[in-house]
Amino acid sequence: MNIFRLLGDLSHLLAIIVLLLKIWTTRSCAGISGKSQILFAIVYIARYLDLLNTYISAYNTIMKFVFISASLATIFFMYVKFKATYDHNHDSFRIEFLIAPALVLALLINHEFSPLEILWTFSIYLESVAILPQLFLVSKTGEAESITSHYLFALGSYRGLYLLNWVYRYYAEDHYDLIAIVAGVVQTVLYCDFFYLYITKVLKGKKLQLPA
Amino acid sequence: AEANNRHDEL
Repeated sequence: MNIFRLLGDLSHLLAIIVLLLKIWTTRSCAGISGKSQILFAIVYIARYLDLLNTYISAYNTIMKFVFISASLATIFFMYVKFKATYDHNHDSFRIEFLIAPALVLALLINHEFSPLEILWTFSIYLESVAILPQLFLVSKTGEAESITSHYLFALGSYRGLYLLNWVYRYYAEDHYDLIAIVAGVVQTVLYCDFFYLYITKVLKGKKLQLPA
Repeated sequence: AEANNRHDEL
């Protein structure tokens, strides 16, 4: 565990908690893409099936458990408890167009052709594009509430911090995982436009509003 | 060790 990895995990955890708290306290999931949340739940479940056969540490187990539970709770809020506030007209991204290619790619390019490794690889590929429905929703409505922006910033920073972690591990431990690195770069690049708007607008107290 | 590294990260 190095500082980048720890900060990445904390940023990831913060993002998930901010989102749940936003939905819970405002009793509304307006502006949040249920499609992205479904993709994240698939990502966590596919990747953390290793909870069943690999023990790493208490930290590892607890974090994986929290990510799966929190993402399922978010889906429950969006599709059941606060269903009336869900903006499904704008949330029209077709997630099968992300799931199918990620699955095909995982079958073709993986570390080992075994069910758990393929699911792990699938989760890495799917995670890299899972935010697209959310970014699509923001671009359709042309704006995002500041709390939604904070959520997106924390979520985007997490993989960026993981990239620094991988650079560090390459030099310090001679370890690198090309699948995770390439997917992590794609994932982080997808947020760049948002990061720019976040830094130039939201941090200066303005609302995140896209140019018309 | 490679696989463990993969399962260690979140």
